[in-house]
Amino acid sequence: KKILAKNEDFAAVNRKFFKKKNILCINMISSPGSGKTTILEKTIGQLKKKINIAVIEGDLYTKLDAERIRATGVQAIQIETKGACHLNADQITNALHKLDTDNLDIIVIENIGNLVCPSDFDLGETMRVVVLSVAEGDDKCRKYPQSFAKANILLINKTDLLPHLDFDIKKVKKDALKLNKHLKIFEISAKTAAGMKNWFNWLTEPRTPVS
Amino acid sequence: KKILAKNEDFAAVNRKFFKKKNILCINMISSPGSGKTTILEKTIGQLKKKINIAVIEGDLYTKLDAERIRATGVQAIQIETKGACHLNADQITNALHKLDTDNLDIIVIENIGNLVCPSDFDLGETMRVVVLSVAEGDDKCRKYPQSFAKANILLINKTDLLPHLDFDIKKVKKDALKLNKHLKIFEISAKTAAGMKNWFNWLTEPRTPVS
Ligand SMILES: Nc1nc2c(ncn2[C@@H]2O[C@H](COP(=O)(O)OP(=O)(O)OP(=O)(O)O)[C@@H](O)[C@H]2O)c(=O)[nH]1
Ligand SMILES: Nc1nc2c(ncn2[C@@H]2O[C@H](COP(=O)(O)OP(=O)(O)OP(=O)(O)O)[C@@H](O)[C@H]2O)c(=O)[nH]1
Ligand SMILES: [Mg+2]
Ligand SMILES: [Mg+2]
Ligand SMILES: [Zn+2]
Ligand SMILES: [Zn+2]
Repeated sequence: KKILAKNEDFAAVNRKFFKKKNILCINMISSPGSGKTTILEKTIGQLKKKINIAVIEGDLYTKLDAERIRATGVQAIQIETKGACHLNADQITNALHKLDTDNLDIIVIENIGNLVCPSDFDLGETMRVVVLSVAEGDDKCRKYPQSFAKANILLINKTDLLPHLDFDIKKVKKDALKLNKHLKIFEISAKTAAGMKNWFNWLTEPRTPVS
Repeated sequence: KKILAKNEDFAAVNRKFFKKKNILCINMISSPGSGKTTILEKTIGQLKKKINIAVIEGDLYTKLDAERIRATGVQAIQIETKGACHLNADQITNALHKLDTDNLDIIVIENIGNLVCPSDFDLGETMRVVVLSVAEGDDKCRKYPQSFAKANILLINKTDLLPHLDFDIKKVKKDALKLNKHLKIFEISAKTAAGMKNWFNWLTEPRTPVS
């Protein structure tokens, strides 16, 4: 319990910072390779003229994802955990010092690709987005419920692959809403841009400062 | 360090048991939804007349995977971790007591869908198989090296989806062999059975009892 208490303290510091600066902070969680970075590349490409976005990338090793984000023209900080399976709030506190946070509208934290541990660690975020790729199968809400139960948004990604898979999207949406009736669900393809408009609209809608 | 020491003790007990019974024990690791259970369904379907296989399933919640395996006609034990992100060796020791292990040739442990933690915990297995689905992207060996570095076999699965993805299979094989030059790599599709023959042959080849 001692570790979580310390994590809570840093999460509270981060949350206060986001509130003071009126920044929407999103903690993005998924299995490895669900499409988090691709979704961010396409989202930033589409919205960077409208809103100021920065990204904090979390991975075990490499700076590959931060480099992909920087290539879109926005700020990206890479955290390398050297093997740890989730991000902690103190790592976010440190990363925030490395960003120019003036005039930022949104900070996205792309968490470690892991559908288990990251959902147990509060980073001080305003919202949680969980990404599920249709290639992973339609039983994941049942088998890995905690990531879906604790999310605000579910992005069902790679819908362009549906014709080649047995993926029952109705069942997934039903399972997800059973776990979390306030979950907002978008069906998207980061590759073809299908469904992305709704996701873009949600991101840019006027937001009353988070209480 | 204390937890790992205890885990090592159970792993040693398991390993001794497998050696005594001349059972090949495979620890199967991947991201969620890479196709572990599907590969096992097809493998058992093909080989169950030749070799006796049993499966120990590990998941956070549900008995879904063990039910799928039992439907093939072989023994399956389901471990539900209730949230923990990897299997421990003592869970395997307990599961072994629930199996009829006489005349078994192979026991497969399908580990929790997680490309990070499971590779740190020795279960007493003889071999480790890591599964990578082409839908996850071709940077995973670089970003999640420990699972690939500690494996004996890499199954690159869902090759039927290659026409719809940017997945550089040569790069992945090069990255994987850089981490682990003894890694044996099979390119398969559990859906179409492409490449599965080589994997079946490896499983059924005569094996000198493990030293
Ligand atoms: N067909 C298809 N492929 C996609 C889509 N989105 C992403 N991909 C592919 O999926 C693979 C993984 O995408 P990434 O964006 O790197 O996934 P990620 O979630 O950021 O991966 P990690 O950071 O390692 O957890 C890449 O090969 C992408 O090209 C999509 O909508 N459709
Ligand atoms: N196209 C295609 N789909 C596949 C293949 N193998 C598995 N799938 C699909 O991938 C999804 C996940 O397969 P599973 O076998 O349940 O994956 P898993 O690794 O056991 O998943 P967890 O136990 O949750 O980690 C299912 O929808 C399968 O039908 C394949 O070779 N090609
Ligand atoms: Mg990424
Ligand atoms: Mg499975
Ligand atoms: Zn963890
Ligand atoms: Zn773990």
